[in-house]
Amino acid sequence: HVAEQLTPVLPDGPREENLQLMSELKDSSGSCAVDVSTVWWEAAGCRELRVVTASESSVSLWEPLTHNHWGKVYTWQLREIPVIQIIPLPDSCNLVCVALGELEIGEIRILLYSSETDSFKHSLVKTGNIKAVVGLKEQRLVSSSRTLQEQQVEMVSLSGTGGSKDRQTLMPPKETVTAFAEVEGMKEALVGTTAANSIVVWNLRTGQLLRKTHVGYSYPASICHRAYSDSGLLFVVLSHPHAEESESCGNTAFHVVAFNPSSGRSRGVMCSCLPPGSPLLMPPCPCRYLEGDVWDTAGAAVLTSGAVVVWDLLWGRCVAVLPPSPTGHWALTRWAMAGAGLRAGQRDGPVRLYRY
Amino acid sequence: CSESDLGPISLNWFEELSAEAPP
Repeated sequence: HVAEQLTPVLPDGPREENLQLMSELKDSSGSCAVDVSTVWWEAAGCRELRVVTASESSVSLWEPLTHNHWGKVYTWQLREIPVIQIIPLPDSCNLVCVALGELEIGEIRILLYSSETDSFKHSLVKTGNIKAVVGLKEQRLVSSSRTLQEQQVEMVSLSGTGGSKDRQTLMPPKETVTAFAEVEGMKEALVGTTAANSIVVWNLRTGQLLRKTHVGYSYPASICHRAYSDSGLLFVVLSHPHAEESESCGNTAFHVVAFNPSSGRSRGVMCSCLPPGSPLLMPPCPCRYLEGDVWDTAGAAVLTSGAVVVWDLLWGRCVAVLPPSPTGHWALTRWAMAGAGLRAGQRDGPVRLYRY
Repeated sequence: CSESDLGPISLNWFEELSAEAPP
């Protein structure tokens, strides 16, 4: 019913062919997916992109077989603390990073294959009351953790064997950091957002906090996903999972904000919103952004209606929709590395791989 | 965005802010 209404309501953007279903991961264990990701994996001299799926108690590695079929290679069992999310490490190989905890992240572990012992294993990287974490290029992991007295922001460089080679403390802002985003085009810069709705920028080499700027209340409860450096400006992609619908922007999933680090001034340049009157906004109302992911200039989000919507963030244009399927609502969506498409999962159902 | 909106833009902002910020 929803699918039938999409085409006339969203006439200028989303077309079915923008997302092409390639395959479905059939998990015989019946466990509910909490996250999906991709990882470079090298075995027998062959380096390929593999899929990683996580349930609350296990993480599975899938390899491509013939005819768009995927087979499970190995499952790490993590029964003591629930898995919350997979943390992508953009250019690492044979390493999977996961966050575990109850309501908040309590520990971060690396899952890997050890050729020395010819076995799969996992090792602890960090524990604490972890508020935000991001994986960066060159096997670096940045996290913020909080005690009653203070906040710690730390970058860990991971070794190929899952240990930590080096730890660098970054200067924390006063407010709690809610998210980090790597800066495309600047290896040593890192962007973050705070609970008080500020954007912060660090120098990862020195640990200095270079700038903190409040982005205003037009964009409440901002979470940064990605940043791009261009012509002396940072273009930061934000989402607002806890925001109410605003009169100025309607039902917004993503904002692109231009931020001038030199002056500390910022300005919104593009909104990616749901078109008013979309059936995606119909009951269960109010339909809002739940969670999302950004790759290159494409943003994908799961809405409370159970649909996945994809936007071209540069134009603020909705370009593809996956309506809730008869078997259930979409619960998570992630871009694969290297432009390998979109992954979408249902809470009690399969994970599907789409070409975009 | 015009320069008047966002203030003076510097292509070397990262180096300049790193030189000014507390270590």
